Amino acid sequence: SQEAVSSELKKPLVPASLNLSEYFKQFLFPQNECELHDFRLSFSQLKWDNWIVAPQRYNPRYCKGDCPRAVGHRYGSPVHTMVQNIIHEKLDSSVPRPSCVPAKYSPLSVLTIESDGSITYKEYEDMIATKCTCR
Amino acid sequence: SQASREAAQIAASAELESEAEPWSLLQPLNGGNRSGLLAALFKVLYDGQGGAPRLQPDSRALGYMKRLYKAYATKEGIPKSNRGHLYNTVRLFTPCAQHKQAPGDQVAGTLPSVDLLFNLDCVTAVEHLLKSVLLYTFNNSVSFPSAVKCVCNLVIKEPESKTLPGTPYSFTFNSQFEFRKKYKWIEMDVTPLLQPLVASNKKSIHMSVNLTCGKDQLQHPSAQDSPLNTTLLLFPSLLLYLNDTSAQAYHRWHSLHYKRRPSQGPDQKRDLSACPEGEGAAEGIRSSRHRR
Repeated sequence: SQEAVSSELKKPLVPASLNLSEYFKQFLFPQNECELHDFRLSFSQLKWDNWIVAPQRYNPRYCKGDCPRAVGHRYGSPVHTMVQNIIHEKLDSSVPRPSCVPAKYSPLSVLTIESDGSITYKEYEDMIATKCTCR
Repeated sequence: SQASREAAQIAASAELESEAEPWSLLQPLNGGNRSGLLAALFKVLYDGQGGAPRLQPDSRALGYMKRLYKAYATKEGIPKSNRGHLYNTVRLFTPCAQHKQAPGDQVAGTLPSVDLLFNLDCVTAVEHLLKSVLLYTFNNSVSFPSAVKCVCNLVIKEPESKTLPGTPYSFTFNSQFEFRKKYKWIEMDVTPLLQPLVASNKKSIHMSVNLTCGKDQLQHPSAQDSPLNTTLLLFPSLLLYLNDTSAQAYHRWHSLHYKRRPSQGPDQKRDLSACPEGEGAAEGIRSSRHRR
């Protein structure tokens, strides 16, 4: 009826306290978006400094945060990621949303003392996360 | 029958697995580096313990390896990309048994000949030898103003090494050492001798080393009255430069040539190679698409 429509129209579209850009942001990007985080550890925390001589500090980094619903090219995600999102939202919520995980790594050089007293310099693959993706 | 034999095999392998420690099942199947970082990481995940107790290495050897580390990696541990060689592993062994065989001859500049035994248990089957060096250290840094010429005679003492095809039983080589600035160590390349032994996965190498250096070229006054052997420590360390071919090791040439796309993991690549016609079919579609 006309009264209902007119009363609806009178309602403020956006709460006055919230400005427009903030309002739209909650739809476009999740608040804590999937991204790379630092975690600097020293091998003495693991009590390994008696046999790992170098490096002194090691930052393996990690991925944390929510994946936006329409990921597209933003994270280098395959189309499957959006399909999984749709399944979660429309068909079966027991299927998990896509996760924020590392997509690329860089190597790490380690100098260690072996149990027989020999000394080893070795370069290990995939020891530091350098890029995140949603999958 | 076939079925009962398969059932017996499955039962046997299940029994084997139940006996093995759970964390050891996580070990890399390709016989990868069992004593290194990975084994320790698995152990921490399994029982929270760190590395096993270790023998402490020689301080000079540790100093040499720290200097090598600084040359090869940044402070954060990232391998420097400006290196042209392919080894991703360097192992330094100090002799686990050593003794002097015969006294040297100071007048002729001959150092006492020594008997050395190196234990290479840590070298795994997936590590291929690229270069091997005997590393002599000085007990203090000395400087020789001119070139010193040394002749080194190496003899492998393993009786069975005669049976190894192509193993040079004894090995004499002349090395010209250019001492121009302060030195703490000298390196002698012994790759031809060690290559067949490491390739045949020998775990201990027994050799005798005889070093003679030309005394008359030592211009340095202090070197005249105290010949090389009082400054040069007699028992060298053995350095092996290896290429670890396991999946966990960093392969520089691989990362340069094959940029792995994030959407394509190694297993997908393997799936394609598992059914080559699949690859051919994919190729065919791509080229026809290009044509279209």
